[in-house]
Amino acid sequence: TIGMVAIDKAGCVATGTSTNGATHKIPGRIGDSPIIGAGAYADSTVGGAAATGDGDTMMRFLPSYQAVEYMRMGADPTDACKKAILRIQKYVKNFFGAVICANTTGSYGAACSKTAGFTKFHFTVFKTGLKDPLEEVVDCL
Amino acid sequence: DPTRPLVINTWPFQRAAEAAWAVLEEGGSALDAVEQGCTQCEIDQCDGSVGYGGSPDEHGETTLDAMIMNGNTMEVGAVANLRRIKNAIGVARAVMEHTKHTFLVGESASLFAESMGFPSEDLTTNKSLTIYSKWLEQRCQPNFWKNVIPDASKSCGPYKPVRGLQNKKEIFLEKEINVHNHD
Repeated sequence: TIGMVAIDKAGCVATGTSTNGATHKIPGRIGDSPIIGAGAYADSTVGGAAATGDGDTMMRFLPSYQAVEYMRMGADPTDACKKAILRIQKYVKNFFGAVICANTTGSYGAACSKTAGFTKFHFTVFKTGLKDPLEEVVDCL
Repeated sequence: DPTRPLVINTWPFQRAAEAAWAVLEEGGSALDAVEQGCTQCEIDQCDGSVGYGGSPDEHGETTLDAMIMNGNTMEVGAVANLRRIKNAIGVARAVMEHTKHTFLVGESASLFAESMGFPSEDLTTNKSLTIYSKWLEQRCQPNFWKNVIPDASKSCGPYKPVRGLQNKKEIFLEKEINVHNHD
């Protein structure tokens, strides 16, 4: 699954997701990716967020919407992502998932939930001053 | 503003970021950037978890889900369980641009996509067929059923519900969702 947040020169924020979902899913099943506020959310007055992971769990907590709301309340993107992850962990300790966040001032961050075989989350950034995209990594909570 | 533009995406899908950045650098909109970035991943079949030929369902079919959101207008276009159409994010954009709705699903979403000019193609590949065949050989393991008979941890379906379940607190079951198999 890809989840993306883009902010253009005018400061407009857009988000998007695309996925083929879980392997061997029951036909008809969809995950969090196309659900607004779960897979991604955008508000140009604040920023944007996108999520990835176990969609059956994550879609119940709307982590992208939650992260944007945390940023609206003043959290920086990294903290907003962490809070969105911790909120899910209160109910599902070892869920598999990650959230990326960016705000309209150009700050960005990510957070993930640690599970077996998933202790770090890699994400990609392209920003002014770079010639190539930058791969960044965060340790999972 | 020196902090803009900006692209950030999940996982190390660098070509997607490059495609989105190329749009922004030329003065394009964030919406176009997201569409192009995700489209690139669909073409590249990023990680096997995006685009055609990945994550076959219990019938061996690949279906796609996508969503796009405009943070200026709060417009959204989304599609899910999209069949036979490779450019899922493009169809999501079309839902946003050409309907007053937000979310189309299943066969009807595919018919909408065809009416909007998206080509209808088989999303199956040799790789997805192999994944599906191996799963059948392994007695349909893993799967996402619970409280059914026959025991889904040992047998393929068809399944029927187990009767007489008592109300219990929901237990989040271990699932075969991981870095190679995710939303």
